[in-house]
Amino acid sequence: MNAFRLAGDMTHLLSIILLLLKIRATKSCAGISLKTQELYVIVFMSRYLDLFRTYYSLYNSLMKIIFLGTSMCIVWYMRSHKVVRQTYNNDEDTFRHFFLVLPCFVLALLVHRNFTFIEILWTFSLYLESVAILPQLVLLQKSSNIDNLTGTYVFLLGAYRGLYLFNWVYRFFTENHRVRWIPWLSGLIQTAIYTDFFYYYIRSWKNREKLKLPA
Amino acid sequence: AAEFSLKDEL
Repeated sequence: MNAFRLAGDMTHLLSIILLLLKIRATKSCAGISLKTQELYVIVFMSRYLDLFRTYYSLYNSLMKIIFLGTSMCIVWYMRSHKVVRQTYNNDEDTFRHFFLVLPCFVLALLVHRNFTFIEILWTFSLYLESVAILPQLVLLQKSSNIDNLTGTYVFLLGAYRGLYLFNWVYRFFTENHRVRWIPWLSGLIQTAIYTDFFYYYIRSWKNREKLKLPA
Repeated sequence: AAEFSLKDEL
């Protein structure tokens, strides 16, 4: 464990907690893409399969349970909670997210490190996570006013994988100089997809104005 | 030794 990775995990945890608090406090999920939340549940389920097989550390197992639990809880709130589900804007959240799941799965079948069940699903989860934010970004472009909590949520979610990139550089130089293109490139693409959002988010924060993404 | 992978990460 290194500072970059811990900072990355804490940023990721904070983003999810922030979203959960926003939904619970305001009893609203306006501006949040259910599609992205569902994609993240698929990412965590396909990545944390080894949760009960391989024990790395208490921290690792605990965080996996927290990520799985909170992401499913968010989807439950948006789909089934009697008040929150009314605030979900179905006809704005239009991204066909299953057009992301299938290609990522096929790509994982073609490009992977070992052809084993766990490895294929782990690789699939990396590919899927790199594009999972797209429905949310598309929804933000349509939103006239993005509330601060939602903007901060997306910012932290984007920042966590950026910190992981530093973590991989650090591990490369301090551990064993092994190249791992699949997680590295997936993480790079994932972070690159946020650059547009990062630019407008930081500019709105500097100019003290409302966050607005160009349509 | 177990082959190095980044699976010990989240």
